[in-house]
Amino acid sequence: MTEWRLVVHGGAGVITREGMSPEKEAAYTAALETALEAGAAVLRNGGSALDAVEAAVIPMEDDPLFNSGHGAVFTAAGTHELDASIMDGRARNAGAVAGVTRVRNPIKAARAVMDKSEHVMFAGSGADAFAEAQGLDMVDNSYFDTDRRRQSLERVLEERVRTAADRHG
Amino acid sequence: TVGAVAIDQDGNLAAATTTGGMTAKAAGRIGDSPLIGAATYAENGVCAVSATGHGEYFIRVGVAKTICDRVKLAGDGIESAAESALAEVAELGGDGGVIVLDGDGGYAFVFNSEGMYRGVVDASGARTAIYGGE
Repeated sequence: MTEWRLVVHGGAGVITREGMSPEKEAAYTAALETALEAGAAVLRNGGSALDAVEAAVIPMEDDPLFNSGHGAVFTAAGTHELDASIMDGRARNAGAVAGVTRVRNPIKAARAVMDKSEHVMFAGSGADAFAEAQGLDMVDNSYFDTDRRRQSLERVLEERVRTAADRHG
Repeated sequence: TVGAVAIDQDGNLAAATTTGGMTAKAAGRIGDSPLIGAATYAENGVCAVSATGHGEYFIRVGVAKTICDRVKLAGDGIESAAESALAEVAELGGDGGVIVLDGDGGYAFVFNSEGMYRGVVDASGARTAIYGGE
């Protein structure tokens, strides 16, 4: 019997101690531990690696700390377009969705593409429609909104305007 | 972006990645997260990868598949393979990171950004880290 193991990430970037409050650090640590335990619960009971990675990712999609699902970043148009993929190492089956706007948990949609279609990827409105037809939980696009991400969008757009103004004197 | 890789008691590998993309992205822009071979890849006995970072560069390098191919064809260890792939990303101007499992359950966190939210759990317990050098 192989020893089971699960590894997760919640994004990479300019993450420094100087820019992190103790409260924020504790919140991220707790969220990572929640994701780890969700996947570990599957694996320690003899479940599959495939079910474990899906189980680990779902709480991170639901947690506004992370850039996925609720708490995802905004597009320039002030909406959300989400992407996800999943792959099973047994037979290299895979599923993915790109640019979905209404699926609460895009990873479930990617899993459904793999399990319930003959295809690997659906995109845009077709992906949303496929997910809905599979009975997945659908939400209004505003479900993904958070104030923190809206402020980030505003900062980026303001910077673009400022940069463009500088470029043109 | 968030992701996970796992090996179960039967030695099967799997990988998953999911994201909202990048702030203020143009309508219709797709990054590496939904692309098998860029941010996500799993092959039993070889490796499983989930990536996070500047997607355009991860797509151009084909990071996840490159790592697994280096393990499978060149006999690299997962850490070395991941460092090589991320060096290619950096050479093009991108940054980010990967989590990797090999076919025996060995794992690696490799990133060329300042930090990466990350964690691992097995029968001995769970560990998490955030900053570089941890």
